Amino acid sequence: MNIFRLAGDMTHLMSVLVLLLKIHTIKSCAGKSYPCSLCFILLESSSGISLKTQELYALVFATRYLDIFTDFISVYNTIMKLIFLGSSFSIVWYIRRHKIVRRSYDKDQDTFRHFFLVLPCLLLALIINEKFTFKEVLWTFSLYLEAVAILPQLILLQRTRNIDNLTGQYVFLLGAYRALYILNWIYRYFTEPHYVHWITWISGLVQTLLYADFFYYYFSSLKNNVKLKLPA
Amino acid sequence: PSNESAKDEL
Repeated sequence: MNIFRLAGDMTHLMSVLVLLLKIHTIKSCAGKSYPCSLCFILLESSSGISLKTQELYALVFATRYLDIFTDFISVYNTIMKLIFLGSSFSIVWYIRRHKIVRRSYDKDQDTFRHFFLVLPCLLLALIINEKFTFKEVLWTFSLYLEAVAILPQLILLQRTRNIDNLTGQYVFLLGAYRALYILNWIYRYFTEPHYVHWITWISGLVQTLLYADFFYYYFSSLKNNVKLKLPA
Repeated sequence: PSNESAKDEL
């Protein structure tokens, strides 16, 4: 474990917590007897969260952590895997099933056919992998899928007029975690002999590059202290 | 090289 990977995991955890906070806000808001102004805005405007991206991430974790009960690495590793699995599936459940949260989900805008991401990633994992076994192919699939899982969310943000802070912070933290992982891979490459994993590295690089334009607009909005807006 | 080392990450 090195500082870059720990920072990356904490950033990833933060992104999940921000999303859960946002869902809690929507839930508690609608529970009020009087429609406060914030509540009214929250419930009327779409949450800006892409269910498609959340479903892709649940699939990423489900295929990434197949070995959670077979290969014990550390308590930290197991706990974090359980947190990511539990949070990603519960977020999908909230947006799909929860009577209040689902109202803030704008399915007409979140139209990305994520099936078009799943299939190519699966085919690619069957062709390019480190070992042609069931677990290894699915693990490789989860790396390819995670690299593109943010696309439905980024496209939804372009369509969303006013991106609220929590959603913007969620996407930022999600992008930052993989950028920190790249630093972790560089660190491990120079400190551990034989630590070479091209598939992981290239997938992580592609994933981070997909956030490049979002990072640009995110930092610009911070610098100019204006509302985050992605060009359509 | 054991590719298990890649599996110790999340």
